Amino acid sequence: MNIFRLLGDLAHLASIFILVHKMHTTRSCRGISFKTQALYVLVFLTRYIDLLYTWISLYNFVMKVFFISSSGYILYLMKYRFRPTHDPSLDTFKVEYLVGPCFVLALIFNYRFEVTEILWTFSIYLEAVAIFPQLFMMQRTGEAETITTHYLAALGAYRALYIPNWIYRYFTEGTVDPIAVVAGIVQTGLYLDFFYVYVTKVLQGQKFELPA
Amino acid sequence: DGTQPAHDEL
Repeated sequence: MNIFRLLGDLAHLASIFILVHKMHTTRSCRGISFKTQALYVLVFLTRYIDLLYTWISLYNFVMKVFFISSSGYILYLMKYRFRPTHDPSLDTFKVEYLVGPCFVLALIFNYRFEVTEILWTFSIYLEAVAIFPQLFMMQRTGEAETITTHYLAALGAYRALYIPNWIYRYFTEGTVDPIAVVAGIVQTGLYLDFFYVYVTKVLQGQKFELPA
Repeated sequence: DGTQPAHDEL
């Protein structure tokens, strides 16, 4: 564990707390893509299936259980508690365009052709692109609530912070995980556009609005 | 198999 990975994980935790806080205080899931949130459940379930047969550390265990349960809780909030505030007509990205190719890529590019290994690889690829429905939705509406942008900034910071972690691990441990690194760089890259507007607008106290 | 990274990250 190094400082970058710890900060990354804390940013990931923070993003989830911000999202749940937003839904509870506004009693609404407006502006949040159900599809993106459902993809995260799939990501966590396929990656953390190793909970059943591997022990890494208490930290690792607790975090995995938290990510699975909190993502399930968010789906529950969107699907039942605040269902009337979700507008499916804005959440129209076709997730099969993400799930299908990620699965095929996982079958081709993996470390070992085994069920759990392919599921792990699939989860890495899917996580990289799971934000697409959310970004697509914001592109359609052209705006986002400030709290939603804080959620996205924390979520983007999480994978961005994993990059210095991988560099650090390469120099201190000599380990490289090419699948995670390439997918992580792609994932972070998808946020660059958002980060730009977040820093130049939201952090200056303006509303998140995309140019028409 | 030493070539496979340990999946010890989140």
